Amino acid sequence: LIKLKSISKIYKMGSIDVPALRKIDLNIKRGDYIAVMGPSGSGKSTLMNIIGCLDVPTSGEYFLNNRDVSKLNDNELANIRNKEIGFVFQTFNLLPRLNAQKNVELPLIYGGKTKKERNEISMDLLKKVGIGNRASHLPGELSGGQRQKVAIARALANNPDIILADEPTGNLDTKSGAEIMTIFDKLNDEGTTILLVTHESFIGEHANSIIHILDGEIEKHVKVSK
Amino acid sequence: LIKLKSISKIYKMGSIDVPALRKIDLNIKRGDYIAVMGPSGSGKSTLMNIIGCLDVPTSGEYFLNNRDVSKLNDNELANIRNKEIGFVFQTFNLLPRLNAQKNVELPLIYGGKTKKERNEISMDLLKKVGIGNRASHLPGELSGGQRQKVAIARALANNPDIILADEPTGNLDTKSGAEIMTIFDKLNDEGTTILLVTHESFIGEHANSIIHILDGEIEKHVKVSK
Ligand SMILES: Nc1ncnc2c1ncn2[C@@H]1O[C@H](COP(=O)(O)OP(=O)(O)OP(=O)(O)O)[C@@H](O)[C@H]1O
Ligand SMILES: Nc1ncnc2c1ncn2[C@@H]1O[C@H](COP(=O)(O)OP(=O)(O)OP(=O)(O)O)[C@@H](O)[C@H]1O
Ligand SMILES: [Mg+2]
Ligand SMILES: [Mg+2]
Repeated sequence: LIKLKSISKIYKMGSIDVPALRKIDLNIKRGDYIAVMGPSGSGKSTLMNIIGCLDVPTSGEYFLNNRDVSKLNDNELANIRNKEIGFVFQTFNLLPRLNAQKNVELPLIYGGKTKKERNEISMDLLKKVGIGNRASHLPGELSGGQRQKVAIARALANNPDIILADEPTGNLDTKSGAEIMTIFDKLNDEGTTILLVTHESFIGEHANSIIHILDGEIEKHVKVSK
Repeated sequence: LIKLKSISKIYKMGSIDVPALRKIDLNIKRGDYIAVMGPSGSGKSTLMNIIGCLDVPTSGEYFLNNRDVSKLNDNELANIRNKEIGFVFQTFNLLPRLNAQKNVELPLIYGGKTKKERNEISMDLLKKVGIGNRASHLPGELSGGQRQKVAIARALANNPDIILADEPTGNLDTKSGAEIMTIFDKLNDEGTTILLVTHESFIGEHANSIIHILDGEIEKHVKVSK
């Protein structure tokens, strides 16, 4: 499903090069459930952004469903970002002038859903992540964990084949974190491919395997014993 | 040092009232080291913002060093926010057009330090939190955890009497989180009063006691057995 060949990402800052990813090789099969762990600054978000078609590598190749992503046009990329991949951002990235429900509805507009469908789907998702009673709050009127839940609901809106979640429980209390992981576990049982970045091993152990990243490289890829 | 009497915070949203804090009574002595824990949306950040003089309660009284905070003028409040209290925000709140070092220097300008002093103090702090090599990066050129470290360094800049840290390790890998807690533990040994919000019990257990918040109220305040 996802094939990365010798993917590198180098940020150029004046005369200095910051190598965020170095020749990453990675194969992810449909239905995989993989956790990505590693120190701050090791390249996890950069890797997720490239897989999610939100950023381009400096070198190397990325095949999604056997299509060379670097050869796709803007419409095809937008379609992937909005319908095939659900992305939970580390910094949530909600639109500040839309309330929680409208933020969740955004991908549904792209997905061609009717107004009635968008209303139902978004409310269902907000209730599912436990904030049905915050639907009309703006992001600035929500707690950190509530914003994270809106970001998660939005990622699930179009029932995507692939979920990329960058530290989805970082701002959640233990109980909320467990509820979100139950949602992800169930989606994976139903066939959704899931990549999730986390700093917490007990969250990572919900996955079937864990990729450890260090200084822009994959250090090891270990199965989770269940 | 900090005395809250029947502090309430009610957000008015049209015809609906959202009670974020309900009649909170709290006494914090100089040198206390207290963790604040509770579910998402329970009122932790709201409580921290009131204590940090960043927000005003709807009712109740707040005495800081025996001064009624509601009677202080803008200059006195700015002085408290910039010199007496160091605040680590849950969402970091860095200035996007200043690099890491300049963000850390900001409180030092208010503190009347010379240019040379600001340069030395900010670089020391960035190295102390482990990102000396990211001093010239803008926030947008930093990882989530690196931004959090800049926010922590900035809170320490003026060597404040009180540190209010709202989930300071939420985006940090385990090792970085432990390094930050070592810094906080040492500051408390040296007399700094510390309030820190966390979702992780093993982080909370660095403190001397833990306040559990539920639905805007203090449910219990328990000593940490060491
Ligand atoms: N400006 C606002 N208008 C309306 N309601 C608000 C506003 N700000 C916060 N709230 C509500 O107040 C409650 C408390 O928010 P607060 O940010 O203090 O929670 P928290 O305990 O810090 O949560 P978290 O652990 O998720 O960060 C939440 O239910 C939130 O929806
Ligand atoms: N635009 C940029 N310009 C320069 N360097 C950058 C830029 N964006 C990221 N970096 C650097 O690339 C490295 C990898 O960043 P990345 O955000 O992928 O880390 P991460 O593993 O997600 O960390 P965290 O766990 O803290 O979120 C970091 O050292 C960061 O400073
Ligand atoms: Mg990251
Ligand atoms: Mg909060």
